[in-house]
Amino acid sequence: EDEEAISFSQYPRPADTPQVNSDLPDLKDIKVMGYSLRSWDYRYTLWLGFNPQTFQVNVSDVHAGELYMLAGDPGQDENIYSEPDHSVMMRKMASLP
Amino acid sequence: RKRNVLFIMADDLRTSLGCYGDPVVKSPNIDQLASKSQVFLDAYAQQAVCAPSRTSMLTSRRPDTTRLYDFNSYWRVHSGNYTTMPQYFKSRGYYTMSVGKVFHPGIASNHTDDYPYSWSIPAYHPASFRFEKEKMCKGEDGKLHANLLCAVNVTEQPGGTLPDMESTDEAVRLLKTRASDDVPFFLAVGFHKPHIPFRIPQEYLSLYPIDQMTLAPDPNVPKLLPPVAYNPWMDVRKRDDVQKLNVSFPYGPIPKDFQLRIRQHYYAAVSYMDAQVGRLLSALDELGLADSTMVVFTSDHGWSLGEHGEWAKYSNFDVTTRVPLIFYVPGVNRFNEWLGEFTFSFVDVLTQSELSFKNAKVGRNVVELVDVFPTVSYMAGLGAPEPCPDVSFQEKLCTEGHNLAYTFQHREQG
Repeated sequence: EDEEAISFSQYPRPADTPQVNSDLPDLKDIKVMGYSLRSWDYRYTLWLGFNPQTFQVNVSDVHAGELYMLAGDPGQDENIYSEPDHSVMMRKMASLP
Repeated sequence: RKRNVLFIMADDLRTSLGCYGDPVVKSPNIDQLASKSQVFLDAYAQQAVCAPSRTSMLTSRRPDTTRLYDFNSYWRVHSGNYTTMPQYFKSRGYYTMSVGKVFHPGIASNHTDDYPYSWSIPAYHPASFRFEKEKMCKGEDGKLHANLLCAVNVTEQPGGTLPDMESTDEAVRLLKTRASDDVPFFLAVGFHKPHIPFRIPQEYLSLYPIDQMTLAPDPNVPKLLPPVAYNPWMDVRKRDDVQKLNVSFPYGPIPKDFQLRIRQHYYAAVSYMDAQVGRLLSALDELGLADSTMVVFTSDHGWSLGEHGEWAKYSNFDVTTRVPLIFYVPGVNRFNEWLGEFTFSFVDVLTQSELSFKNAKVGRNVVELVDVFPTVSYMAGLGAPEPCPDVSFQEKLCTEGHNLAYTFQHREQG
């Protein structure tokens, strides 16, 4: 109970750019999985390579990232993923269930 | 004593509810429920699309364990023969019933809504739902179209009804059959709204005059949003009235006047669904079941209403993953109680829109829909399933969520 309360959400994509099946890709077409950590303070998302045959994600294959600090950006409009040192977030992501 | 469960699910309902602080929407019946309940303000779905989210919540396993990310497989043969929440109740002597959209219908629930594993009787689906995918919306040309915006005169609809009205009728009928039975029940009622198309009774539009509608506070696609994070809202684009707008793919935008109308219709759909919840809860009360029935209200995920230049679900933004999560547990968190008064009086939003309710207790801790199964089970007195091991494909009964019951003792004042 001392752990930081976090929710995990995820969404699959067939490609790095929007295409007609981006909303609802069939399993065989999933190439990228976006995993989000949502805490009280932030939402941190990594879009990672995904193999639909093995259901395995490749944590070293980072397609994109998002980081929103919610105190100043509750609408999640200012993606600061490329700005700060977010190695702490990376470690949290590495411990995903 | 026995504790029944009434499990109510909305479809695509974001936290646009009065009890979640939305200043526009009118949802007095859900607000009334919230005023006597534990309200979790920060609850999140595991994937913002129907089948994966519902399967995840009802099995208390994450999508990586159900291995369902689309609509095209049944978890019992695709990933593991996991016990569902209603199945767990059924195995403990409950009479379990499904009305409307609880499991995602079709392949994802074996074309049976997981009957007979999860339910004591076959799931009920409203007959009028088949018209939902047909051309039912009168256009300006006087012809019928498959529109997104589809406010209708219900008396002119086939059978003079709509799917959620039919589901409410059936749920009330089932409640009546169980009211005097000693066997406890688990009744799941899944409403179809505010899912598109916004095929709703036209009178609910009057609650939201178009000249009082506003755009989303951030209607543009953020400059630094990675393209992979963006969902192009294809289901919205495919509707006849949206196609006519000739919106650019993938980023649009939708013309502002049409954005306002989408928002108006979404809110009206919420109020219409709220009225069905009110009818159901007042029936529960009138049948003398409000003191012996736990009520859970939630949704499979949210819906973007123009935020970030997006519509529909299909993303990881809060507007699509955050959901209402409300637990009414008689004897535990029944507040504002006056002897002799009804717990859940029906509030007709069309004539009593000024009526408002205040949350008694809220929980601000971040929680998840995988927490619902262990929490409901525990609060019903059955005990929560054990936590799943790291690899759980062979485990029939376990949870990847947390039992939130302890938070019921750590409430904050609303």
